[in-house]
Amino acid sequence: MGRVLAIANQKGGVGKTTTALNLGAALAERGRRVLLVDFDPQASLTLSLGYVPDDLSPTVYDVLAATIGEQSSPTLGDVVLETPAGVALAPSNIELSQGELDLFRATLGELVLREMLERVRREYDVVIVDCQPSLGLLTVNALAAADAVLIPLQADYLAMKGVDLLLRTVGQVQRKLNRGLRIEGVLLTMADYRTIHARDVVTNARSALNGAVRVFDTVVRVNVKFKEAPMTGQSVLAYAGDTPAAAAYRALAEELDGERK
Amino acid sequence: MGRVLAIANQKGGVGKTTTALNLGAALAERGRRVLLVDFDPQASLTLSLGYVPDDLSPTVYDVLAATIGEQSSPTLGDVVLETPAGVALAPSNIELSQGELDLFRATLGELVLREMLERVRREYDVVIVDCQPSLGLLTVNALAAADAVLIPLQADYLAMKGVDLLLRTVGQVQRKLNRGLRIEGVLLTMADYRTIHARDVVTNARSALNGAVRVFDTVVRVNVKFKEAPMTGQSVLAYAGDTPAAAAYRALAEELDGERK
Ligand SMILES: Nc1ncnc2c1ncn2[C@@H]1O[C@H](COP(=O)(O)OP(=O)(O)OP(=O)(O)O)[C@@H](O)[C@H]1O
Ligand SMILES: Nc1ncnc2c1ncn2[C@@H]1O[C@H](COP(=O)(O)OP(=O)(O)OP(=O)(O)O)[C@@H](O)[C@H]1O
Ligand SMILES: [Mg+2]
Ligand SMILES: [Mg+2]
Repeated sequence: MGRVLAIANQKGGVGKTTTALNLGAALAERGRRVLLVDFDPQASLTLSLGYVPDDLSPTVYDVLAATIGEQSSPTLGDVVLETPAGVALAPSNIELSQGELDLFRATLGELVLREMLERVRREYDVVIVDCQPSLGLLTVNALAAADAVLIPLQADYLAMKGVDLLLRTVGQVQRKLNRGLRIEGVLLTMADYRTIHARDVVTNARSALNGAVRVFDTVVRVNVKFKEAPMTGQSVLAYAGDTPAAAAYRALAEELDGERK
Repeated sequence: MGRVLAIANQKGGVGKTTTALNLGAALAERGRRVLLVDFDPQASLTLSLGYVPDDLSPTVYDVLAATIGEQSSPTLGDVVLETPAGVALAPSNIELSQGELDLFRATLGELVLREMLERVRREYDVVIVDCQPSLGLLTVNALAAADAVLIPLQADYLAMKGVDLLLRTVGQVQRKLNRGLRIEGVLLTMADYRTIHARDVVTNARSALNGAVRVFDTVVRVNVKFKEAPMTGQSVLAYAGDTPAAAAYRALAEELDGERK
């Protein structure tokens, strides 16, 4: 119980937030108790669930500041929202960018999220942490707190180039901060199968990574439903439940969860 | 001469690098002397022009460190590469992430890029600075050094939400660091006109922003040529010069440049 999964990739716009939300919703649909942690000051995850980040208080930042300052409140449990998507959400807003600076000056600043999650994680089967497009201290905290990291990989050339650096960073975290961290797998995202380019990248990614890193069988294909769902504050499972978009994340949840019964 | 244009948007994967490269190439095609500055440690711009970032030395980071340390060398001119795309490139690699930390501790750390550009900018008509997906010190340096900022805006709901924060940051930089900074305009990117969603977002963006901020007439539409060109180290003008992909950035260059003859 309380398995922590970080969704990380320093490249921008590769589907981290979309994966955090829809994988979380698919796991909840399977009866898991799911907590999503928005660990990005840009708060796309919080927005996607229909909230106005700047109107929320307290948020993940307040818990982070309290933890660094050794204050007992607020805890992560105190900021959690029960969302209509069937998942719990620990929301963020732009104040979390101050959080990265606070972590910088804190003692053992890489281990603060781990401490923040310690108590609340027991109340959930899965805790999914959505990261920002950077390998800075917020992301390192997520990797240091996680049991596993899932890497969304956009099916194009430039995005592939960044994977190496991410894997090296994961290796550093494993050696110095979190021996138990494993790579859950690489999820190919935003694949436009009308183009040979995407199909080539998917094929190349599997051969380049397989052996070293698991690549999920599920490939999430480009689908406008992913762009529309955030406007309604719903996961794609609720917004367009009988489309291939929803089916993709249900299949991913099956790959992740199916082995763990 | 020596006009500095920052390409900025803290949201990931919205087309900053693609715009920096292809707008630069289109301006060069019109006879302008163009310098591209890769100010992102992930070095997508450097990669897109066919280089292996980790093999390059010295890079933008070395100039930044020298400038902070008040050393006369290397200068930005010393690291510039003449690329086959007809543009000059000041390349980066992952060492530039150390640069953000160095700027943090430096005196007047927001004004270092401005100083780095001072001499070399006179040798060019246009200097285009490609930023990372963040509003941290590297991006602030770019905004503080720029005459104008061009904002690529992906034609979807989540990306639209980030514009407000970016405009507020630009306002802060204008008041505190760079009175002359203006907004060149917003460029709608990655629009998939087969979907009503993209067309709606384009329409909404124009009405939401127009008046406050110029929105270019040019809209860059989704086209797989943009994903393929980086694999060949060419701009899309060279790789697929007679396609709508190339035409879009030529039209943008016309909008930008045409007024300035
Ligand atoms: N399979 C898909 N098809 C179409 N659009 C998608 C798909 N997956 C995600 N998107 C859209 O692409 C944009 C980027 O996705 P998302 O925000 O999930 O990426 P991210 O990696 O979290 O970005 P960032 O690095 O900025 O945090 C969003 O507008 C999202 O709705
Ligand atoms: N009009 C387009 N059509 C199709 N693909 C595009 C288009 N513009 C850019 N791309 C591709 O989308 C991906 C993201 O674009 P790009 O790297 O330019 O965004 P970015 O804002 O610089 O990302 P980051 O925030 O990570 O720096 C790249 O693989 C690029 O080749
Ligand atoms: Mg995100
Ligand atoms: Mg970029």
